[in-house]
Amino acid sequence: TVGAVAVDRAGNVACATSTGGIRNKMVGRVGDSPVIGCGGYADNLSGAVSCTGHGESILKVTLARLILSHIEQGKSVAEASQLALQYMGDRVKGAGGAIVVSPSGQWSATFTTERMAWAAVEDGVLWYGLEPNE
Amino acid sequence: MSAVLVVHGGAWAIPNDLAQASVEGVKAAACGGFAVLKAGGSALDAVEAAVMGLEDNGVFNAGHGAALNTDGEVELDSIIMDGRTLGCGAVSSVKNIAHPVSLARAVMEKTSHVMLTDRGANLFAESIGVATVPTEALVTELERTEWKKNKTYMAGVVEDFNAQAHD
Repeated sequence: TVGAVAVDRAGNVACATSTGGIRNKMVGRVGDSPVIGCGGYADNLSGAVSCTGHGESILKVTLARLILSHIEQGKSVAEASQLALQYMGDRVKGAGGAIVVSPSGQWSATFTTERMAWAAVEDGVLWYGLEPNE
Repeated sequence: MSAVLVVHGGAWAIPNDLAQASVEGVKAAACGGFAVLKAGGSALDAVEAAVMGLEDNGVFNAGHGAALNTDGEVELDSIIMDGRTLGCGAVSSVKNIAHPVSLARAVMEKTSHVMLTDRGANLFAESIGVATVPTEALVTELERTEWKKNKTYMAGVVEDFNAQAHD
């Protein structure tokens, strides 16, 4: 799965996610990626999220919306992502990752799997990582 | 207000031989998407451009690097959402489409629906003149090799996701 989130100079946010699914999956099996509120969600009032990971687990906790609800309650984008991924791990033993951007330009790349390739550009500076806590 | 763009290339046990290419791929996609923002483009345009860049890169499990299902087919899923209007478009189990994210955007902008699936998504693509590509164009040699190995030695869908499988 791949994804992107952005906030533009006007303060509008957007998200996008795309995937080929998992190898050898049942015909017709759909994971979280195309499901609104799970594989992605965007709202100028709270932020934009794109998720990746174990599809069925992300669906069960509606991970993208869960992250934004934590942000709406005042958490930072990093805290909100960590809380939501922790909840998914505890409740349905699923692992995954999420990238988040807020309308004010806060951003995070958080994951509970072994690795997640990510990159961010802010004010022309490029950030990127692969390992946990990088 | 500073513009920001973040991309990901999937969260899983990325093997060492894909690590470098994965990092290079997400860096390139982030720069490509940010160029749209820098030129004054919208966040929606930027995320579409960034994800298209990743769909074109066979390193990632989307578009031209898609995984094969148990029948050896490619079934692609995608979503795009506009935070300004809550407009949203998605496709699922669509076949032979090089840029599912652009088809998802067309669903958002040309229909009153949020998601179209399978044959319906392909009929919609055809109705708006989106070209199809052969399945072979969407599958790398590595994926075909791994799929055959998977088929031969592991019955059913690999579920030990946290260590072996990817999404």
